Amino acid sequence: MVEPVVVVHGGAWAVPEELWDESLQGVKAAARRGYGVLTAGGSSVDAAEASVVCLEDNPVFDAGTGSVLTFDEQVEMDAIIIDGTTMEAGAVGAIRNVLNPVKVARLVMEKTDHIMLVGDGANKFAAAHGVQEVDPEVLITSLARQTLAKYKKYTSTVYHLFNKTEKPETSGHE
Amino acid sequence: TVGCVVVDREGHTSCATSTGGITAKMPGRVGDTPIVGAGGFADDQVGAVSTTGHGEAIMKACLARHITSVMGTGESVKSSIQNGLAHMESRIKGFGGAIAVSCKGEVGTHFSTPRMTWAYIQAGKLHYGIHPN
Repeated sequence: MVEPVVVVHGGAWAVPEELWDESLQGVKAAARRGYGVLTAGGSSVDAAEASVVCLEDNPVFDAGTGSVLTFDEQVEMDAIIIDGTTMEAGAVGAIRNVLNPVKVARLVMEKTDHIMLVGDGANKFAAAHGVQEVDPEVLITSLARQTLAKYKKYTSTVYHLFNKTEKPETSGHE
Repeated sequence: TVGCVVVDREGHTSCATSTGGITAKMPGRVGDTPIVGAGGFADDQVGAVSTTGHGEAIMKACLARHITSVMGTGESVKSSIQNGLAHMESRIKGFGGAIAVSCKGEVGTHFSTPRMTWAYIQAGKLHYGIHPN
């Protein structure tokens, strides 16, 4: 027998000091949510989904509500879920207007023969399986708008939010 | 980006990762998160991983699969994550972080970015952090 564990993260980046406390409270709540599902008899997949839904619903994190914005001020989200027992996987890419992309990823895993659906196809699939679309504004926070205003260039975002060494000559992309 | 890895009492593992991407990304750009072996990986024979950071770098490094491959050699979970992140930094100049759990319940977290928020519960006890070390 194994001692059950639920581990969560809220993203690796240059988290500013004003978000430290909220971010820590958020990951602690998400770990508790998943652990509660696990100890109540839920599967490891149930627990992983529950923790990530908790994080997606927390606007302090870049996922679900609170997602950052594309260059044209839209929200496009990606998610994946994998069952290590069967190695079945489900994923969505560039999905819009849903609260919990990880739930759609799980539907892809369980209801299709595919691994990933993207864009309009992912949204149509979600709608066909009863996932309610939300107004795009529901997902957008003032912080996301402020951050986009500050970083209007992808390479600047990468440098300022992830790097800790000298500025790279080129990212090779975008 | 957010993520979760789990192992249950029977050693069954799972991972999940979700993201809004990166600010000012090109519309239609998809990063590492939904890619098996990059944004996440789970195999009951080894364990589960969820990654976060610069998506293009993580995809090039196949970071989640890299970490589980090292875990499979018997390295500790934390050392395996450090190995994967060091490889990504040295080869691609990319930065990020990861959480992982082995099928035996060993936990690891590590990051090469300035910070990463993480938390885990094992045996009913909550652990958490945000700063390096």
